[in-house]
Amino acid sequence: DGFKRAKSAIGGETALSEANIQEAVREIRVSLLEADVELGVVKTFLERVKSRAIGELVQTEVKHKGTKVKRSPGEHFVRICHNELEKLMGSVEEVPIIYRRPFTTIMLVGLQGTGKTTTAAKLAKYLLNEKRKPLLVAADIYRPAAVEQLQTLGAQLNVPVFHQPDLSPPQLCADALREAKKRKRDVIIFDTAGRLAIDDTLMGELEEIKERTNPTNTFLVCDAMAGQDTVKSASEFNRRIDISGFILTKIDGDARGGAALSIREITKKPVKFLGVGEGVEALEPFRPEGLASRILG
Amino acid sequence: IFTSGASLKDEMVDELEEALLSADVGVRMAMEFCDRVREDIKQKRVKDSGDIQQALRAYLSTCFNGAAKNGFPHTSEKPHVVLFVGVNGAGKTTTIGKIASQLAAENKNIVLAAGDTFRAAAAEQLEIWSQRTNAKLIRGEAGVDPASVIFNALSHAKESGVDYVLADTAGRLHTKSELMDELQKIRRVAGKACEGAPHDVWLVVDATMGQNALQQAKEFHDALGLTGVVLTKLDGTARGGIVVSIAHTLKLPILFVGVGEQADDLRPFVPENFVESLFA
Ligand SMILES: Nc1nc2c(ncn2[C@@H]2O[C@H](COP(=O)(O)OP(=O)(O)OP(=O)(O)O)[C@@H](O)[C@H]2O)c(=O)[nH]1
Ligand SMILES: Nc1nc2c(ncn2[C@@H]2O[C@H](COP(=O)(O)OP(=O)(O)OP(=O)(O)O)[C@@H](O)[C@H]2O)c(=O)[nH]1
Ligand SMILES: [Mg+2]
Ligand SMILES: [Mg+2]
Repeated sequence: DGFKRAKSAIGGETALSEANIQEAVREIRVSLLEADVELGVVKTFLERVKSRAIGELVQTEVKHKGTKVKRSPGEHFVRICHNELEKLMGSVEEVPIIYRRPFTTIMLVGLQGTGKTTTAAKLAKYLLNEKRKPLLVAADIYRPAAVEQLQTLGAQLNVPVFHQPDLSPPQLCADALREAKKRKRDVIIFDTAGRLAIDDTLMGELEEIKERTNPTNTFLVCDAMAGQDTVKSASEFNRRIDISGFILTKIDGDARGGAALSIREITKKPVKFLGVGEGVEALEPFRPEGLASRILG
Repeated sequence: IFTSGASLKDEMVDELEEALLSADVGVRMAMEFCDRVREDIKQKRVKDSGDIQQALRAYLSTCFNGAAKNGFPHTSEKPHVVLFVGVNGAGKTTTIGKIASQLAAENKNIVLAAGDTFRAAAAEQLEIWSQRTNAKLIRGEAGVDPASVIFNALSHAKESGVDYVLADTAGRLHTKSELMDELQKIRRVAGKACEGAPHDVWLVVDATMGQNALQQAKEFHDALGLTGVVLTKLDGTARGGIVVSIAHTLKLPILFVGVGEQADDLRPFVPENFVESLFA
């Protein structure tokens, strides 16, 4: 084995080893933590990539834009990490919204202030572009002027907003299905109140909405600037209401967005959309390449 | 057998380092403090494992020494103007509501300035808080220049002997230079309307924020000169460790913590309790 390694070194090749990638592993660990990737996820991700990479034969020199450049084992390891990260973040053909007849339902959930109400309007705009007929449902009865916020956004888009005073959120969502049928809308978007994952009563409310309306899509709306705790709340939301995917908002800032990797790794659910600004057109179906480089930094 | 004592202490430091990292304390800062403790152990400055957590606690507590200010500013200026700034969804508008509620309980005369003229139903949201707290609301039409609302609010407050003006602004990412320019204009206009205003500029930070919060704080501080920080959503599981770096690097006082969505869910920030919670 030592001979094989020496021989391949003479031939411009070397094998990746624990020793020659140690420095790179350390640097990537710090980089991922600074990118807000969850501590446990950093460990398991690096262990997995190391076990895949160690023993692999790599070129000590590579052709880069026509000239020969040296590439160290550490640099090779960084490339392997990048590829693994991209693979992890999911494939592009992931269809962002699952449609169903006679109507599709989308339930938006998440912690306080992550961008659910704004995202509901953005999804309505996206659906209009897809030649669908969305109906927005203002099911946040707690936050001051939450209903007005969604109604204002709906009016700007010429999309109807369903709300009735004195109804509980589960009742509102159930009644919305009838409303959609009446108004011949084919996609219904439920905007729910922000809540803590540890709030048993409010998490129960989400379970009840889910039970009564059986939504086709349940999206967890997460802030791209979120830190280590995001995995805890995301896995709790997933455990209680089985999310179909998540939407990462405020990616137009300079937060590295490592929360996306953590949530993906722990829940195994895909990123569906990215929120890239405050306007209603600022929503993009998810693409993994950009995010992988940003997280690795 | 001889090394087991040393490795037990090393393990303890490793565990504490992980606790700090999981609490969103700055990565470099957490590693640096833990390296200092590892050195203390080597140099026998730390004798037993009970001292390890104490050593770390001491390092962390020094981060909050740079600014001793605490509690609500009791002031001789009238009106005392506080400008609330921060990124989208951090909890600015709700925090204003909570503070208005506290000041109203002390029989203070308050004006709320609806300086968010951009986001849908922002003024309506603040209006509900003004009704709950008996504060006067000064607002404008949606889309008007926010500086004009601030100007009107301060002019009114000066004429009417108001004690405090709490000025709301739209959430904004620190990476958007035109929005940071807008805040600087609001600041200038406030000073024109009322000499010395804004007397306080408070950054509202969400406890769920990760490492980017330090960059946010730096940019807002460079643009406006912050005088304090409010940490919100501490009633969740996030521990808000990023304020350690913010306090340490920018020497800013952490004034209050938000612990819920209702009017009385605001507490003064207590460094000792906070440092303890990082190890939880
Ligand atoms: N820059 C940026 N801001 C965003 C994005 N998405 C939402 N926002 C802003 O984030 C703030 C909060 O958005 P909301 O839609 O009110 O958030 P929410 O999740 O409905 O809040 P709660 O209902 O209180 O839980 C607002 O200022 C939005 O304009 C985004 O992708 N980029
Ligand atoms: N659990 C909890 N929620 C909070 C706290 N402070 C604010 N919130 C919630 O966070 C969400 C956003 O609060 P806002 O006051 O609208 O935040 P903002 O910074 O004014 O948002 P923009 O103006 O859109 O940038 C609301 O749902 C609030 O009820 C807190 O201390 N704890
Ligand atoms: Mg909302
Ligand atoms: Mg606000």
